[in-house]
Amino acid sequence: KGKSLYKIKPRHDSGIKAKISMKT
Amino acid sequence: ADGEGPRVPGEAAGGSQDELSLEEILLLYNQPINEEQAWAVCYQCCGSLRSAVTSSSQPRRRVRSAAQIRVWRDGAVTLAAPASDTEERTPAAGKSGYSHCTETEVIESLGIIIYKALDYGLKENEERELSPPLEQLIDHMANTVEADGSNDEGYEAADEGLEDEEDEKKKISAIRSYRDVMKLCAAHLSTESEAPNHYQAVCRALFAETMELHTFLTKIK
Repeated sequence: KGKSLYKIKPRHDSGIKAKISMKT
Repeated sequence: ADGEGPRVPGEAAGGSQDELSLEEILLLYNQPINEEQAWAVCYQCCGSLRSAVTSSSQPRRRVRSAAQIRVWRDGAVTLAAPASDTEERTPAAGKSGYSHCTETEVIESLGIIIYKALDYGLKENEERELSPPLEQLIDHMANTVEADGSNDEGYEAADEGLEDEEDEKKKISAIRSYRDVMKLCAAHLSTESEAPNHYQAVCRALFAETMELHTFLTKIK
């Protein structure tokens, strides 16, 4: 209940995490 | 309001516990939100922002933290003023000041905060694998200001994906309003017309389950 199931991969420079980080 | 245990940290003194911030939810679970919750919070928050645009002269403000996103008992999601909004009231606020904030800037900031809620607890060198539709939604939300419609080719040129992916991009290449975000969130469902009820139910459950967990943890303590 309420659990988040997700896969984790290495961060990529072109990935969304990098793009979001550049904005913040 | 629930009659048992201390209130969730951060709740204003007095009054009933009818709302939780996204930050409180993240802290309590100590894990990120799931994808369905992300779609739901996006949809519900844009719904309330859209209503605010038409029903009041409330100034637009960027979302600066998950603490501003309030999930209500009934499944509504609203955007609260920052706890300390002095920063936004300074004359130097300029582009980021809420009095000059555009709808696309609010959407951009919302996309960033939703992504951070999905990314909560992950290390800097780790990246969560999101479903393509949600990643594209957030990507476009967070880049709305830069994209500004005419830069859509940039995304398509950068991603030489499958044809159906191209179609998906075309569908979401023009997020300019809260309504656009809501339409995309609705399109995520097999029956778009169920979006209002479905996403409200998801947020209502998010609130209820978080309160249940809080009560449980309080009893354990």
